[in-house]
Amino acid sequence: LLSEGLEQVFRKLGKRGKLSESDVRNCLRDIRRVLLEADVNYKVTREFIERVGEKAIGAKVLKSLTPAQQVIKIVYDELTYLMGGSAVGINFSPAPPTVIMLVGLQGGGKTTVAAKLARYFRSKGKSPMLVAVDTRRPAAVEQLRVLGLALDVPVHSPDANTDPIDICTDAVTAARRSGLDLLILDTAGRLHVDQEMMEELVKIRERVRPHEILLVADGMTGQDAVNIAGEFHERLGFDGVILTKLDGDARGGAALSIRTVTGKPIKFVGVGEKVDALEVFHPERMASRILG
Amino acid sequence: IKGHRTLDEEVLDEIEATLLQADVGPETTSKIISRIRERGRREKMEGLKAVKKVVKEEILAIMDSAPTADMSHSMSIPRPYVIMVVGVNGTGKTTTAGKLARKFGKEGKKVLLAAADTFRAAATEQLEIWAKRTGADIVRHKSGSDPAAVAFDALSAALSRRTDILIIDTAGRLHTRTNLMEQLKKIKRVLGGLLEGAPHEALLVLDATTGQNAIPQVDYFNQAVGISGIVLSKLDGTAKGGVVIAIRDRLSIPLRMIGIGEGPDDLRDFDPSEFVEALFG
Ligand SMILES: Nc1nc2c(ncn2[C@@H]2O[C@H](COP(=O)(O)OP(=O)(O)OP(=O)(O)O)[C@@H](O)[C@H]2O)c(=O)[nH]1
Ligand SMILES: Nc1nc2c(ncn2[C@@H]2O[C@H](COP(=O)(O)OP(=O)(O)OP(=O)(O)O)[C@@H](O)[C@H]2O)c(=O)[nH]1
Ligand SMILES: [Mg+2]
Ligand SMILES: [Mg+2]
Repeated sequence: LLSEGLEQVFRKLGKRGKLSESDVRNCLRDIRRVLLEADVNYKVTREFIERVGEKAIGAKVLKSLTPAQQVIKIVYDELTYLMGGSAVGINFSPAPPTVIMLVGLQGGGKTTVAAKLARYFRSKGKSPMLVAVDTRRPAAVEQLRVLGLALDVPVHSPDANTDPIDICTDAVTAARRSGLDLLILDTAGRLHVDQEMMEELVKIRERVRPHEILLVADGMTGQDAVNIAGEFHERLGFDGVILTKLDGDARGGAALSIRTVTGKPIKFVGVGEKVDALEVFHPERMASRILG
Repeated sequence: IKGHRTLDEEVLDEIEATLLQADVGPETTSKIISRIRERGRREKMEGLKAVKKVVKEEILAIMDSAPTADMSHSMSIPRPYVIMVVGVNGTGKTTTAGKLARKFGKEGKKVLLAAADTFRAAATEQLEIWAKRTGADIVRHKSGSDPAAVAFDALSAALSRRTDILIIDTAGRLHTRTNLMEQLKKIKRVLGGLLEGAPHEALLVLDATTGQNAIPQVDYFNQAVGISGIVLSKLDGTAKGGVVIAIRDRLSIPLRMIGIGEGPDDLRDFDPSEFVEALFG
């Protein structure tokens, strides 16, 4: 971890009430394994361990904690700091309707999240409309219609026109006409490496100008989280992330991976199949979860 | 000697990075690396290429360690052959059920689909479209009804209609939801009560993008209903699905098939050597 020069300095400081290098090294070896078990990406883990190593080595020894406990505390604080520290609200437009666009891989939970967001923002005084932009998946439109019906939230679905861009622009017109101030676009799941499908999202973004693009990612995603988020970030760009299915026992290391690689905040987490199972993201809770 | 050892450590680091980034997980990765070190003491292994070859052999040994029963059947199989499709939310169960209906339909088999997901919005409608697409029949109840009742009705229908293959699509459920796992056990009991030996297959559909959580998923589902095989879906993405090596090593459940797309023909038999090559690709 340290250069030869620093090592020399270190050996001299050794027993002076500072965390010794070997204390830190041994602890970090275990922490590395914990993070990998928690699905934090390999390169993100390596970078993170180096960062923590720098903070921990030479840190003043606290009387109430063992060296290992102290390193863990530094790790926990660093994790919390890295994943937090951003405004996690949604940017509402001064000129309604505000448009939120949901994107992500197949099966991540977008359609369910769309309904959850509609319910959440309605409880905050907004008048939402759901837009079924997925014309590919069998019964996707029906799925959103059923969810909207149960919530008594209007759902704009494609008529004869199945062009995703037209569906969205028609929805904006319809929302304005009805005085609705929030549009939630539920797009089809797609692979980040599907050029054509990623291009479709770029075209929707350019024509419809959403105020907020949210990546909906499965909370049990492993190492691939960096590729998925990285590609969506580069090709399309997004403002925040919603991590789903965290009601299970997945550790959720993808949260740190995505945040590290894109710099974008996690805004909400999905914690169940029902429409009320949506929570605002708490970085300290995620940090404890990742550390197991 | 000292120079040689340093090179091997660099090579091992690179192998370790590849395996970890493929979701093989730290425990199974260190197990594989230890085996490589062991073999390195007994046999000559110089350079990355040689070590990679040995790693591939070791992984293949794990992947091939249990017999892969062939799903394209002989005449002696029970009729109907009952396949239950299970797994956590969003992994591709309904789509896989549809792909299986296509596969068996093409083999000239009479297929019946059972819409036993009575909970999720438009789950039945989704499966109905797959039935139309693949020429399979479908049994469904209204939303909110008992999934075990759907399974029972479907099996009764399959028996009376002399169906060859009955595929039961179940609702996604997190393995940590005890009540939902109990529901799955009930479906299994009901099937076995009507036809001894049913379900003949319980396929767990696992999303290739899933990390280490795949291990408890397989473990819990296996304890609940006994998993006869895994289908690894969404391998057309960039995820390597390396966690199946850890699963095979610990639970020896065979990996049967892979999903490589959203269309009806995007289902392949699992090929261990192709899989191992792709890990290092
Ligand atoms: N347990 C749990 N299940 C969830 C959560 N969010 C979504 N799901 C479930 O995950 C499955 C997939 O959800 P969908 O909303 O259909 O996912 P999607 O991203 O729209 O899928 P595609 O449109 O096919 O890409 C469904 O069974 C949902 O009920 C969550 O937070 N917890
Ligand atoms: N790219 C790709 N997508 C797939 C594959 N298998 C399924 N999907 C997609 O994944 C999404 C979820 O598929 P479903 O079949 O609804 O998954 P499920 O497990 O039945 O979901 P729930 O019933 O809600 O738990 C859909 O958009 C499918 O088209 C695959 O092999 N590759
Ligand atoms: Mg959807
Ligand atoms: Mg389904």
